[in-house]
Amino acid sequence: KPLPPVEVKPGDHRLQFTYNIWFSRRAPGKQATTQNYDQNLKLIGRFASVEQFWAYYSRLVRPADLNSHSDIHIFKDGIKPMWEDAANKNGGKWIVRLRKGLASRCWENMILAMLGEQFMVGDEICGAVISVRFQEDIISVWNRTAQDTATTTRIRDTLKRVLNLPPNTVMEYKTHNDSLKDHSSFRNTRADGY
Amino acid sequence: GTRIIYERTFLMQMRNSPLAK
Repeated sequence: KPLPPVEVKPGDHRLQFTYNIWFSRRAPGKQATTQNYDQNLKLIGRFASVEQFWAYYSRLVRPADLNSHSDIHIFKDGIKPMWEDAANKNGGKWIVRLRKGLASRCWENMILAMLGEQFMVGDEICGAVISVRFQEDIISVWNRTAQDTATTTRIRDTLKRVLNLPPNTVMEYKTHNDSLKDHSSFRNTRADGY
Repeated sequence: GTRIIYERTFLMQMRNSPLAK
């Protein structure tokens, strides 16, 4: 059921959308299932203004300091960070793999671009995830309509610009439908230029 | 309505605002 609206104090800078912060951690080696993924997903905060965002963010652990197999998800209010959610089920995500050491800076740039509406794709963005893994960190940006090539191209180009990535960084797109089929988030992806 | 757009520099300035503490 929908959560109540987040109140914004007079004078606060309201964001275009309200967002929820989620955290999840998976025991390494354990088979991921929809059920245990759902159980591991914890809602840790909600914000609707720039001031509320910074109040949460300044208390959040930076990706570089998180244990492996942890994920932070920042999603628009009403959208659960699951493939099966109504807003996600026809969507997909851009995947950017980062070598260790880049995640905290890139993640911050990613969030600021999302909250600041720099993607200019209307309501297409659902949320973003930073996934801390053993040998790499992965940023993903989820959008509603995987088939909308104009939108996914625009998201990719904005991502490249705001993350300030090295020019040879490979970006991959994966539909949530494909993730559901092969039960994996980052395997069997479609490299940029498909 | 109008889309609320914030540039990165503005958001970064707001980080140090006492209101965000």
